[in-house]
Amino acid sequence: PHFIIELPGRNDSLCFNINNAPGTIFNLVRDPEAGVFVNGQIIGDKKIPPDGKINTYFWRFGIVHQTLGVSLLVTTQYISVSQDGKDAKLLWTDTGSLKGPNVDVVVTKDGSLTVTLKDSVKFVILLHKVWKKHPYHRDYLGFYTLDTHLLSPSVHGLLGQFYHGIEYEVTDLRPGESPEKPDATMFAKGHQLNVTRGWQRDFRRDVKNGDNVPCWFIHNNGSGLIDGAAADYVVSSLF
Amino acid sequence: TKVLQKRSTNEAMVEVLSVTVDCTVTNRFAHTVMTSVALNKANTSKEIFFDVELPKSAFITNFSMEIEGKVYVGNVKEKEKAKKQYEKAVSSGQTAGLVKASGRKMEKFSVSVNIAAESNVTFILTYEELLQRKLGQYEILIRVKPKSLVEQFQISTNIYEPQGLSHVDAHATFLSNELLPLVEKTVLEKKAHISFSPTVEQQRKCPGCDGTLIDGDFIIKYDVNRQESVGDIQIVNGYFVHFFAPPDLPRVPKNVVFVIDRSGSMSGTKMAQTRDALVAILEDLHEDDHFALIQFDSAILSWKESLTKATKENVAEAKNYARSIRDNGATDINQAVLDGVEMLKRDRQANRLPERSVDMIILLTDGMPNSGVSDIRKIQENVRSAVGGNMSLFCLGFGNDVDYNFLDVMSKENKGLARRIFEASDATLQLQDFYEEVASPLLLEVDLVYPDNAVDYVTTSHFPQLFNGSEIVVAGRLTDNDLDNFLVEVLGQGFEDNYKVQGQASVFDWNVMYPDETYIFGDFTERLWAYLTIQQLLEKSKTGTADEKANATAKALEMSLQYSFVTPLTSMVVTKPETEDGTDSPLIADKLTEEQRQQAERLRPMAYSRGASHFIPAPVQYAPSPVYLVDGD
Repeated sequence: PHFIIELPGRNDSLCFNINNAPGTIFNLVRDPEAGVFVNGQIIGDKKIPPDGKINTYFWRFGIVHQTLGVSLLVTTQYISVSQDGKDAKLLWTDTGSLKGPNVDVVVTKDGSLTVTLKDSVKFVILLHKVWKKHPYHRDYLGFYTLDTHLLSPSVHGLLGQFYHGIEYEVTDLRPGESPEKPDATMFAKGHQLNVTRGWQRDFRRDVKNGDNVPCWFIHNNGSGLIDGAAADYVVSSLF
Repeated sequence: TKVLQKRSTNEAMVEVLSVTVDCTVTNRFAHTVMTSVALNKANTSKEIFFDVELPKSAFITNFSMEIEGKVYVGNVKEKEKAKKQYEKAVSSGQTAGLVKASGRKMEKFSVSVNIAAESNVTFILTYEELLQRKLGQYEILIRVKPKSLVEQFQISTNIYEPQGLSHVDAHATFLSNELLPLVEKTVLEKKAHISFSPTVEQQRKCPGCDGTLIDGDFIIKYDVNRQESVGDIQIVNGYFVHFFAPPDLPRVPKNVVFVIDRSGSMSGTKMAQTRDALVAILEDLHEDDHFALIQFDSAILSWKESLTKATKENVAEAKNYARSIRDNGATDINQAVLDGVEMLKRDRQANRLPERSVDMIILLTDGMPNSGVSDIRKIQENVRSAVGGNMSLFCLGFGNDVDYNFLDVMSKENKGLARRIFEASDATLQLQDFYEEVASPLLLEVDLVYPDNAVDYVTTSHFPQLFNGSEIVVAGRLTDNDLDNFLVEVLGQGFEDNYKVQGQASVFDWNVMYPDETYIFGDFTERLWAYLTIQQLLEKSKTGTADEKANATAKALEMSLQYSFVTPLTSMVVTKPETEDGTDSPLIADKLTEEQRQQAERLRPMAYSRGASHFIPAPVQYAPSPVYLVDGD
């Protein structure tokens, strides 16, 4: 899966890929102070494609708000919401909504899920439907955090560590391997990184084709941009 | 973080009591009044800011501040004279210029004044604009960014269109499911009322927090019923305005040569977006159309020697060719455009093009010519001489490095127009939209004729084309105020026959149509005429001989002062109350030209320290707040 960190204040975006063995669960957001945790599990293609490149995508997310007593399990099939011991299940095949004292959930049929957790965070999960008989690919999910301003300063995780901004500088723009994608040097978090200008897709407006977001691409699983290594974010379970 | 803390402390001491936007549209002429009242709750004096954004096609007509019962009113002055007044302020380091470019469609007007403890201030800004019909509708764009919760917030729009409204839509970029039902829309046959007035609780981003949901664009789109024959003419208070856009006219086939810059500076996103747009545009060509593709850097390369009929097979072939265009080399605009002109002329002479069809060149370029003829005056002269008034030239200037003025003048000298294409992820759509606007000519060489003895000071009444979805507007003054009607004639060249219609214009009785609201309209038609005349004079001041330019400029200035319009030739000066050191400091509202907007964008800080700017297009913008996402490829 690809990560995009949009920085409208700088009129720019950063992006990187994180890949690992299918089945791996990554921590995306971790805010013990606010009690918010988001973990996601990746899945691989049905079989190894002819080019030998194994694609991985997120297919399940576990979301917990400890303080509010809310948890959600979002898979490519259904959405399960649990609050104070009461469970509710929604299917992607129907448009529906749930309005609780602490959580609002809105599902549009085979499209998107919007979750608003009271006084903390708002996010959207997109369902990418793939033709059932596709020889390699299968359905997968995208996770978009829209409003994070109420999370604590200590929020972390693969996405969470960027919620309060990031300082970086880009210099030494030079031709890259592809004429359309120049390379440059980025200084971020005390590291000097070789980055490439590229594009990644934001699917919120057009779930089929996406919109190209120009961004600085950080190689090697975001090494140097993310704190530590991707392996540091592997957790044992969704909850 | 420190800055944010300071701002929030200041904001807590300043309460915005009300923000109201009142927009009245009559015959496409929009008069908007933005009013904001703020209270300084602190026990010391505070600086209070008034930041608003207005459409760049609008002219500011008034600005006032009321402080402690005293009203400070703006006066429109000649720019040079106003400059002298604020030179002192500039030399002492104070900011005098208040209007800045803000994105593609808007300009930002900012004022700040020092307000005594426990006092309030009322800011009132008025601006006017003639709404343009594009792709079959008019658009009213109101940008609201109150930054904090407002006790009384209201947007109220009244539209009066005597022709009758065919549809009215209202939406806003910040509307959630909760706010949506608060948009009230009442549409009658000839008038519409749209209002939006959320309470403080409804504005709140989340329960208990101070953030506001109201941040973005409130957009109203509408169209009027189209009139057969001569169109719609209104005579009000000694002025007339004529709207011409008849329904159901067949389109005239076109012969279009796409001249595409593929020089090195187009590399990367711009080239990719150009290819994508070309493929989509080619797909939209009508089978009756003829087209050609010319790509250029320092060399000129034609897809085919002559124009090709837009059959499915030819379009498919052309799309493959368009996909193969790659960036390379320098920029020879002169030869590329001349080759396009030559190709159209050759095919005309050889009778390869339909007799009744329109010839046009669409030039897409991102930079200054630096190969072949590079003197822009010489290029303009060469192109004007080659075209000889026989075809239209449309120019698309891609990005911030292009000399827009050069393209603007060259287009206007050749019956066309120029448009800026902003470097962003939607550039492909911008290119397509522009093409769509000019893709369907309905009439050529349109003349609107009025009796000489009945009218004078008539705005431009000859138009090279009428495009589907657009509208021709002409206004003028009646020489005889007692005139009750006059004869109007419209002539043009249509698809099969010459177009010729006549009609009678009658004085419109607003008292009958809008009996309860006649007081609103006042001098709307006269101001519409003045606005249109000034716009056209400003255009004329860019082309023609030195004398013609000077005359147009002088007349535009005179009218801007007479009608109190802040145009690129005038400034509005408001004298702020005395500052603590005992000096008055004038505030200045200016009007930017397209070149100044472009310059401002070039100077905008970028997210890198050095390197070629054309590598860094702006990211997709959905919301002002950042988005963090993870998704699959």
